[in-house]
Formats: sequence, C-alpha cells, structure tokens
Amino acid sequence: VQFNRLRLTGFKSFVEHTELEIGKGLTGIIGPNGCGKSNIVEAIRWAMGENSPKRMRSSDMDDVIFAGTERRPARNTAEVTLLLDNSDRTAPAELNDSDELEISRKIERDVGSTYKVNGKNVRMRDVQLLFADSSVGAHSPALVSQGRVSDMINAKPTQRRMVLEEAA
Amino acid sequence: VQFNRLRLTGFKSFVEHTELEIGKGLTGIIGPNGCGKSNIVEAIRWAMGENSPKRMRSSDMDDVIFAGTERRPARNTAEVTLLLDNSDRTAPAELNDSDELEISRKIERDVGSTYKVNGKNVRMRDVQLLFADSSVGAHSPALVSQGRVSDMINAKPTQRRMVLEEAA
Amino acid sequence: ARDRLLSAFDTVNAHFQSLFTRLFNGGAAYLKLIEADDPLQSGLEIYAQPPGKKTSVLSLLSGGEQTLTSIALIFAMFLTNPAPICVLDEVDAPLDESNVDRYCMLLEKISEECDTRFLVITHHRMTMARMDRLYGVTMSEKGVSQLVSVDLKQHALDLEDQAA
Amino acid sequence: ARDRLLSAFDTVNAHFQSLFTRLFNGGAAYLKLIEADDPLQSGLEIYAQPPGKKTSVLSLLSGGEQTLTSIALIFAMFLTNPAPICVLDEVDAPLDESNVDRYCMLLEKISEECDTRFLVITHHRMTMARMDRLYGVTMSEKGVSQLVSVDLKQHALDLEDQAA
Ligand SMILES: Nc1ncnc2c1ncn2[C@@H]1O[C@H](COP(=O)(O)OP(=O)(O)OP(=O)(O)O)[C@@H](O)[C@H]1O
Ligand SMILES: Nc1ncnc2c1ncn2[C@@H]1O[C@H](COP(=O)(O)OP(=O)(O)OP(=O)(O)O)[C@@H](O)[C@H]1O
Ligand SMILES: [Mg+2]
Ligand SMILES: [Mg+2]
Repeated sequence: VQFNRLRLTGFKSFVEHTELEIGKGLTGIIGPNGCGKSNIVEAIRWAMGENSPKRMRSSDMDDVIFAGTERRPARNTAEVTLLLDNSDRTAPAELNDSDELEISRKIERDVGSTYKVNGKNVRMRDVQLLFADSSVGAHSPALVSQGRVSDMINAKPTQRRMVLEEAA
Repeated sequence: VQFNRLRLTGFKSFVEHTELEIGKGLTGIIGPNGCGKSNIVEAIRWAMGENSPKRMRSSDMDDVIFAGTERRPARNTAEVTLLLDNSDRTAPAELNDSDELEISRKIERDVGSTYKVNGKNVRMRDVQLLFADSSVGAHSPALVSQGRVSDMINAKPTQRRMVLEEAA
Repeated sequence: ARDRLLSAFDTVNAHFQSLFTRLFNGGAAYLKLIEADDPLQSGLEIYAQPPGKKTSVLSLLSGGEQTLTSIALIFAMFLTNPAPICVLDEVDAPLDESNVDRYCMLLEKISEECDTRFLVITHHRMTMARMDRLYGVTMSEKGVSQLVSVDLKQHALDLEDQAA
Repeated sequence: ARDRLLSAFDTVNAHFQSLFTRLFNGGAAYLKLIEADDPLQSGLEIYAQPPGKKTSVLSLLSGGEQTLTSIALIFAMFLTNPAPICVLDEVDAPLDESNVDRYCMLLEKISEECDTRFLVITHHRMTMARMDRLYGVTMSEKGVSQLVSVDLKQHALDLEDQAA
C-alpha cells in the first residue's frame, strides 16, 4: 500500500475541510508555534485507530472534536480520512480487491467513533490490523510524535526494552 | 555581588586553562553539538557547590575531571574559579571585607573536593551559603540546564509544587 | 512553612500572569494549587490561554506554547529573588521566530531592571543576533573544548557551520 | 517470545550500529541487554562513542548527541519493518547544522530505498530547504488552522516570520 492523501474536517483546530497531499519523497510541514502541525500528526494516528485519549493530549476522545473559538461554535463531529493506493494489492485479504482504499474514522460527541473502509462499516480492530500489516500503526516506530525522542532519552532501560519488543 | 569571570582547568572537555568573561547584559554561547557548551553550565553549578554527580551527568564526582582522549592522557585534578565583584559589599559577613571574591573549587581524583575563597580554605557549606544569599546557587531558578524546561512540562503537579517551595 | 509557601505562591502567580501576557503578546494564564486542602500536600497546576484560544492545562498546549509558558513560570520564580547571574541552556529550542523575539526582549528587560548578567546557550540565529557579545565553543582537537570570542556581525552566523 | 525478542534485538542492533556511524560521520555505538539474565526482564542500554571521544552510556552524551543517537535507534527499529509512511514531529530541534544535514541525507536514503513517504515537521531552515515540497500551517483566524502550499524557493524561508 502507499499513502496518497489525508483529509480532515472538524478535527481539533482543523474545523474547515482540509486536504493534505502526501507525495513521494520528503514533505515538510512548517508554521509558527501552536498553529496546528502536531494536530496533523495526531489526526493520522487517530485515523489508524489510536485508542488512548492521553496519547492525543486529551482526557476524553471527544476532545479531538473542534471545541469552538470566540467566533465559531463548537462542532459535534470530527472526521479524518486516509486515502491509500493499493494497486500492489498488499492489503489484508478482506480489503484487497480494490486499487484504492479510503479509510475513514468519524466521531460524534457523546456517541463514539465509527470506522469505514470504502464506505463500508468496519470494526476498529479491522482498521488497526490493516495498518499493522503494513508495519505502520498508531504505535509503530514510523510515527514519531513531538517529545517522543526526549522521552526515549529519559526512559529507563526496561522501558526501552519494551519499546523494542513492541516494534518487533 | 556581581559575576565577572569564570575560569576552568581540567573540567570535563576543558582540559586547557579557559577564561570566560561575564560581561553586562546578554552573553551568547554557541557552537556545534557536543563541543562543550553545557559543560560550561555544569562548571558554574559545580563551583557553586553542586553535590550530586547525577545532576552533572555523572555517576561519580571524579567524572568531571578530564578523562583523556586518544591523544591526551587523563588528568588528576579539575579546578573551576568564579571571580565576583563585591564592591557593593553584599556578601555574607565573614567574606565581606574585600572588593573581589575569588571562589575556587578543586577536585583531586580519589581524594575529593576542596574549596577556597580568596586563597583561604573554606567548607563547601560556606560556599553554598554565599551563593544562596545572592539568590543564586546550584538549585536556584537562575540556572536553567538543558532539558530542565521539558522536565518541568512533564512533571507531575506535586513535583512542580516542590520546585516552587525550593525557589521560595 | 505553610504560610511561606502560600505567600511565595501568590508572588510567583502575580509575576507569572504578567510575564505570560508579555511573552504571548496577549492571552492570560494563572497557577492553581490543586489535589489537596493542605497546600503542603498540593499539586501546582498551570492554566494557560494563548491569545484567541481557550484556556487549558499546560499538557494540552502545543510544544512551543508549553515551552513559552514554562519560561514565564521560571522567570516568575526568578523575579521573586532576582540573582546577579542567569544561565539558560538551549531554552529557546522549540520556539518559532516571533516567540524567540519576545523571549529575547524579556531577557533584555530583566537584564536592565535587575542588573542581571545572562549567559545564553543557543542554536537559534535570532537569539545570537540579539546578544551583546558571543563566545563560540569549538572542538578543533577532538574531545578538547576551546572558547573563542566571536565577532557578532559576520562570524556569528558562520561559526556554527564552520566549527561543525 | 524470548527468541523473538533476541532475534529482533540482533536485527535492530545491526541496523543501529551502521546508522549511528552514518549519522555521526564516524564513531561507533551498540545496544546491550542488561540488568537480568532473562531477556524478557532485561533493560536496553545504549552505548555510544562519537568520533574522537570515549564510549559512554547515552545519559552522558550532550543533548544533540543524545538526540542523534536516538534517531539512529528509531530508524534501526523502522528498518526492521519499513513502512510506506513515516511522520517525524520536530525531531531535529536540538541538532546543529551539520547534524541536520546528515539527518536529511538519511531521510533521503530511506525514502529512496524503502519507497517511504516522509512527513517532516520542522522549525529548522536547513531541513525545510531539503524537502521535496512544503506545506505551511497558519492560523490567520485565531484558533482555526489552515493548510497552504508553500513555494520552496522564496516563501519557504519567509513563511514562519509572516505567519507569526
Ligand atoms: N478540540 C480542539 N478544538 C480547537 N482547537 C484545538 C483543539 N485541540 C487543540 N486545539 C488547538 O490546537 C493548537 C495546538 O496545535 P499544535 O499542537 O498542532 O501546534 P503546533 O503547530 O504543533 O505547534 P508547536 O510548533 O508549538 O509544536 C492548540 O493551540 C489548541 O488550542
Ligand atoms: N570528564 C570528561 N573528560 C573529557 N571529556 C568529557 C568529560 N565529560 C564530558 N566530556 C565531553 O563533553 C562533551 C559534552 O559536551 P556538552 O554537553 O557541553 O555539549 P554541548 O555543547 O552542550 O552540546 P549540545 O549542543 O549537543 O547540547 C561530550 O562529548 C563528552 O565527550
Ligand atoms: Mg507541535
Ligand atoms: Mg548542551
């Protein structure tokens, strides 16, 4: 599989529909402090099935929904979509019969999250397995969140060994 | 009191005699990774009576002595001197009768540290109190070591309260 | 001891609130003792509202916002007992250019008002440009540090590349 | 499980040793399982010897050296199971210019060899200059993020100042 595009609506500070093209090679994301760069990283983790609000800098999963500003009211839903190219047919069996995979997670305030692949409802577990099979996932070494490097530097040796086990 | 100058010999990577003039206003210290900038910060803490090797990135206080390189042998002593201007006579009573204060700490491998003020032997406690009286000291808010800010961000609320207590 | 903590808390809180607004060019922040009735058992929580955003605890802010807020707290504690020297080791690493600018303005102000001499270790070009003088540390002989005086005008910006 | 950990350890250790030497342009490093005979109870210790210096544990290195060593370990784990995407959030913050340069070279190499697409969040001008394309995130309306495409040539370097 290959990652082509990320779409966000109502996710944290990205209240407006936003599309990020994930091209070949190296794509840089820049901007001032607090403008939303790490929110993009969290959106990707979240769409891959990140289940712990604490790892999203939140106490409650509803906290990822746009909470409103002085000018705009809060939203009630947030949705993130990852568009994957599957022309190499390396996706897991049940999802392996199309060239494109559109994986979507939507959360509704006080209701919870639903997951879809190409418009069809799936369980969170299916989405987590899909990404784990491609060696990427909310907890893989491929997603290095802000502060993760200094956490590793400060970690005790036993904690580091657990990170190695998880990556294995 | 006012700080005028720092001298180091044999302290960590500063094997050669080094003098740093501490002028008015803002003095910047720059250089590549690993070249010795944080060692200067540790030298200042150490001269003020920092007693815990762990806070000096060491397991043993002897680790602050130049450990040698492929080309040079290890040293057996390290010495750091802080030169203070005391023309405003704000130093503690026993040390308050000169315009200049030269505070020196010297460590000898396997022997330990000795402290001098203007050439006269003093106890570590005297040096620690001297600096504490000027609101500066190995643990004061005035010395912000590398990583201290992220430690504060990650600290639990009770740990933060203890920092406040210590600074009070 | 309890009274001393409460009195220190009030002083630090007052400095913190004004330093935050100065560093963020707006917004508001405050400290709160939480988790226990007895101040000596309590936790210190930090609430911050960057300009135009909602108030939240420190842990929900962005990396740079957390750093700038912590800088406000460190200097709030500093100002309750100003010292003649202040050493800052790469404190500005996560800050963007406009936050670095306000951080430097704060250092200039404290230096003037408290007669404090600052030693500022940094990799930020903007911070280097705001210093009164610069020293470079090099290791042209591997494992051996040497201190050199650096001409602020041109050499300041080349030193890191050359020495590297 | 024990065998799986030991086999993962060997693979990661092999990648780590070569990545370290590449990122530091010399020197050597290795991983070691310590503190217990049973691997499943052990700790993972990191030994590193930057060029011209003595070998020491990670905690005794400088801030930038610790960061570069950790980057080597992260990519050592990545290379045992390369993924089609890799997201790095401000990993280069403590690095000086020559270390940023080698970090970028490593990203280019991994991108080519593993066909991995990288999303690199950074404040470093040198990293920005090495990207194939740039997106800027702005908050011209307070509290609302917007993504904009940035012309690598000129705008890249102005964006942070303008948006701030
Ligand atoms: N649910 C939400 N609704 C609206 N805004 C939110 C929500 N959650 C977080 N935010 C905002 O997003 C901002 C954080 O953005 P983010 O952490 O992505 O910044 P950043 O660009 O990574 O900055 P830095 O360079 O400092 O790391 C915060 O200022 C916060 O106000
Ligand atoms: N006892 C010692 N003898 C000789 N060299 C030492 C000793 N202790 C530490 N060093 C060296 O000092 C270097 C660390 O320097 P320091 O931490 O000051 O770097 P730095 O300039 O702050 O770098 P960074 O920008 O990465 O934070 C290490 O490379 C280490 O090899
Ligand atoms: Mg961020
Ligand atoms: Mg350092």
